[in-house]
Amino acid sequence: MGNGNSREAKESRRSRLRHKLQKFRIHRRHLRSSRNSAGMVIQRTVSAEDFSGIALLTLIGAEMKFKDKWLACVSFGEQTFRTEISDTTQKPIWNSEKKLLLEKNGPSLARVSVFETNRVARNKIIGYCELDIFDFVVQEPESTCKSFNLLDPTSSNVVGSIFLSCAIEDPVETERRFAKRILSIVDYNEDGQLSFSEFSDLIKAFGNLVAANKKEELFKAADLNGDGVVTIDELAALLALQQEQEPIINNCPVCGEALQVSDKLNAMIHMTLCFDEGTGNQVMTGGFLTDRQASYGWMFKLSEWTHLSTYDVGLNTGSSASYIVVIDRKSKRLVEELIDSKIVLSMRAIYQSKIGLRLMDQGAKEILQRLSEKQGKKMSSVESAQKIPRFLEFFKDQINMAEVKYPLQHFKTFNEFFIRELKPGARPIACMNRNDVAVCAADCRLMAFQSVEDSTRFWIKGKKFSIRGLLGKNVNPNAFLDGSLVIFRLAPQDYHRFHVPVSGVIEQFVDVSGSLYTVNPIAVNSKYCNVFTENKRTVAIISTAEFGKVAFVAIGATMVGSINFVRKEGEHVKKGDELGYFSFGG
Amino acid sequence: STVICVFEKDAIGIDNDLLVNSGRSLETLVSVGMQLGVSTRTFARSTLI
Repeated sequence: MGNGNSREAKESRRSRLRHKLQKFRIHRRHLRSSRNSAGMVIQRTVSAEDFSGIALLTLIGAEMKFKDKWLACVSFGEQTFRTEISDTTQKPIWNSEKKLLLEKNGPSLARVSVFETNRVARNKIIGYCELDIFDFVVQEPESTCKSFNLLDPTSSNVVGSIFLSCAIEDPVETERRFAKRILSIVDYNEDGQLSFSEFSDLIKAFGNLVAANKKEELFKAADLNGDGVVTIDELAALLALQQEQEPIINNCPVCGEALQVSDKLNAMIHMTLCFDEGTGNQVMTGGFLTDRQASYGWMFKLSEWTHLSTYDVGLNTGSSASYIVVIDRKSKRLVEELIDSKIVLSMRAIYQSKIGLRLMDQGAKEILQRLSEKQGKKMSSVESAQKIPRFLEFFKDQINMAEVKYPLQHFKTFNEFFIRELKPGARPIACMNRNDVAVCAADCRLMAFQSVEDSTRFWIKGKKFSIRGLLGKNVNPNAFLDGSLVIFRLAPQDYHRFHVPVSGVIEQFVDVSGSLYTVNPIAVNSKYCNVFTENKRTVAIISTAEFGKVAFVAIGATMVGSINFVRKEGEHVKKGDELGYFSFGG
Repeated sequence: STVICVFEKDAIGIDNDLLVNSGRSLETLVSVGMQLGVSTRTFARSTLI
């Protein structure tokens, strides 16, 4: 076992590890000095106490005393992560990895627990061990597999053994990868080069006004041949150099947390882990995500709905805010809708990059599903009603309570308020007596195209988009091929009930299972992302005398994945009738 | 969340202002019940179900 050593021995091992990391830093200094084309020698003092690093812990497998299905959990500091469940066996194999942050004065003791899981004993703890990660990496610097006894938590008898490996990631390598990774986020066309505008977006996201004012200067310094573009490698080198001289990253572009500019290595490690969290990049994911973790993870950022439950992820963040511009049909004016630039950057990172979407493996999709389900439960609790006044204050210019059917005290949960009804007549229906006039189905931001070809030319960039894909395999698409397309996108503040756009008969409802990606324009405009054909949705076919068949597709999204219809198959519906609503949930 | 309505080919003449905005990749803020478009042909209901 890794515990039970004397304090002196532990301190000695830590000193050795610090020494090892210091060697990395000296190497890095030399590396930078030698590649500094300006001939400037960088002097950086590194204290041996200034310890920080990333440890890669792998839960390889275990040997237990009886056959069952097994899972293992690692608790480290405030975080807990779990493996997948093994097959029924006495020797489960997980090979699950997790990166852990080791920092000065931070946690070092990890507790690994093994649970049996079956119908009778769901997730019953059978054994555990504790190990000091610092000790482990000093004793086994090359990440060899090591066995630890598993103790019964009630009797301390040995009930099996677990096999683990752990290694410290080279900080030089971590930094190099990080620089390339963060810069590749804004390389929207993925040509390996950054234009000035791509670079500017990144600097803006760093939340450093001084750097933002110097971005031309920074860009010029990297663009050695003056052709207006620089390679990612050149910019990575420049960024590293600038960080040494004058830090330009004040805030983590992922979670927005203010970084300690004096502690560059820790800042970089923080951002590296922040990027990894929730992307599915790591085999072992947080099955027991805390709210704090979830709110710091990528997945939670991948929705414009995030701020509904975390107002601290504000949209009114001054220089870091971005806008989606829409045109108000009634006033014929352009309206800027605020969206947090961190969310924009996160969405771009995932949805508009091939690499980002590759990271969105099955595990990440499950996290989205779980987060949405969790959010559904939270927003249906009585406590959630407390959020309503702040929500109203936040959107005070966009929600008119005078047109809401019931007074505020009527709503016992946030979800009830979210699916609020409007007073009769609050939404006049155009040409009510003419069924040859179709009307808008929702309070929304609308895009309309006379043909599918136009829709893909101007808006839907997912390579796999098709009417056949949108309707799913259980709806005959023939009537709709080459048809017209109208997209109604609902924003968090909108009235969330949808209405019938045409009068007719509901022929059928067909549920199509799928993911819960965001339906934000950033995702819709991504060639790598196919939200309309991959998200969970319900298709209603309405037969009409005036328009033929109309396919009404209600598509769920991150956080708001619950699709509810209030009409049934075979019912006659009149345009403007309420047809259903979206609510929080999975 | 999003709703997409798909109409049969040439079944609807969508209002021009909506098409113009969309052709500029610009979303239009609308409310329930606002006019969307007008039918361009008449279908015999008997052929539908």
